[in-house]
Amino acid sequence: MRSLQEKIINEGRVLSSQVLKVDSFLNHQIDPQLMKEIGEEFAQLFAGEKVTKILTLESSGIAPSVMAGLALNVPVVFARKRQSLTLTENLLTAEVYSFTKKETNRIAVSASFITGEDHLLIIDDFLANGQAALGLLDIADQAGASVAGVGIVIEKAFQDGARLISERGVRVESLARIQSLENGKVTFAAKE
Amino acid sequence: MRSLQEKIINEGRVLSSQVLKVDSFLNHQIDPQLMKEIGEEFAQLFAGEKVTKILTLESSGIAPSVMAGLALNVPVVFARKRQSLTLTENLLTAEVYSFTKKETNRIAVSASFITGEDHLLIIDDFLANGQAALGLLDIADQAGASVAGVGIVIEKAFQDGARLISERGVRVESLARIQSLENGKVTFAAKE
Ligand SMILES: Nc1nc2c(ncn2[C@@H]2O[C@H](COP(=O)(O)OP(=O)(O)O)[C@@H](OP(=O)(O)OP(=O)(O)O)[C@H]2O)c(=O)[nH]1
Ligand SMILES: Nc1nc2c(ncn2[C@@H]2O[C@H](COP(=O)(O)OP(=O)(O)O)[C@@H](OP(=O)(O)OP(=O)(O)O)[C@H]2O)c(=O)[nH]1
Repeated sequence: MRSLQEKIINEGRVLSSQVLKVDSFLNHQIDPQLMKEIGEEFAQLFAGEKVTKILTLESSGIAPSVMAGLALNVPVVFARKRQSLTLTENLLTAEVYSFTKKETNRIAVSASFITGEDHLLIIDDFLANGQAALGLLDIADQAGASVAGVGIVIEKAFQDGARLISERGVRVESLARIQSLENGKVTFAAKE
Repeated sequence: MRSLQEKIINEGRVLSSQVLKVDSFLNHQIDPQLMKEIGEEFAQLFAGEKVTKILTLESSGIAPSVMAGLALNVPVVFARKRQSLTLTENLLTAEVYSFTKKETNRIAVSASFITGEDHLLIIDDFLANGQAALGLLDIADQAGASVAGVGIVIEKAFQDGARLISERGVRVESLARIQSLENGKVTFAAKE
């Protein structure tokens, strides 16, 4: 997605060969107009799919997902990583391992909102090692829901996430694919 | 706001005399079309204000804020309650006390995104004791930013938050105001 790539080049900061900082438009400050374009792009990519609901993860997944939900006219459910005042019963959970923190975290979704009738579009901001996305796919399985695919804003193609998801037979659509963050520079993967 | 009140009556669940559960459209599952209407309502209420940016708090504040940001054509910044991979430098923080958990939590915003040039609209999903909103006002002060007001989706008018904010001379606009949750029933405050 052109405007997203330009935003990454102009505003992204390469923190290391592993991490790109995009706090100015995606992870801390949000550009609503860009989110709307991102939502519409996901809606177009998955237009043929009869998606019934979007599933994402708090917090950075929420803005792109809500815009995609607006474009597809479907509800959005965000999995929680920590306890909430009202998310207490009927939970579907998955364990998500963090390579950086070397610890496992539990994510949770209410079974009231994802059922076997659903055909889900899973959306997240970054795809790196893929553990969060795999956790959401696990939750979809527990609910008996089918999955139209996984929509990602920024994929780090030099990490394993996309491969792990594709190997499960799930379609992955990334709006920007980064081949390398070496030497402080963003290199996008060649268009397929 | 009419459609919001109807949604609360039809889908809200009164958990106690203190807590209303609206997980089906605001706090876990999100209704994007309703969020868009909410965003447009905030934009109209604060149209005269020359708002430069919206400030909110993860996670439930994000969806209403992003839609308001779209309607006002301004960026949205969400304060974080917990550490994040890239939110590490130049932080403005505030302590937020939780009456329920009886503990204090630190919220953080990067000073890169809120400055003395900003005229902020603060938005959140619920207004109860007001500690989170007061924390965001504290951060606005530290940055030297002026505040157009606080926009709230659901205010529990029987708690002190609105009064505490108004006493600071800050305008509060709540799209739904609940006078009581006694006896399992939602009673809205009379229109002023
Ligand atoms: N900015 C940035 N973030 C990255 C990058 N690679 C991974 N992340 C994010 O880092 C966060 C932490 O990942 P971990 O769960 O610790 O996983 P990992 O070490 O196995 O990658 C996740 O944020 P999250 O769950 O999305 O958190 P939140 O922002 O929603 O709160 C993930 O999306 C990157 O290159 N740049
Ligand atoms: N559903 C619901 N939530 C309420 C109600 N009253 C307060 N809350 C929410 O409860 C959460 C916890 O509040 P605390 O920080 O423990 O504060 P408190 O005990 O002093 O009220 C906050 O969620 P938060 O910060 O918004 O969390 P998140 O949803 O953004 O993760 C607040 O918005 C209510 O009647 N119904």
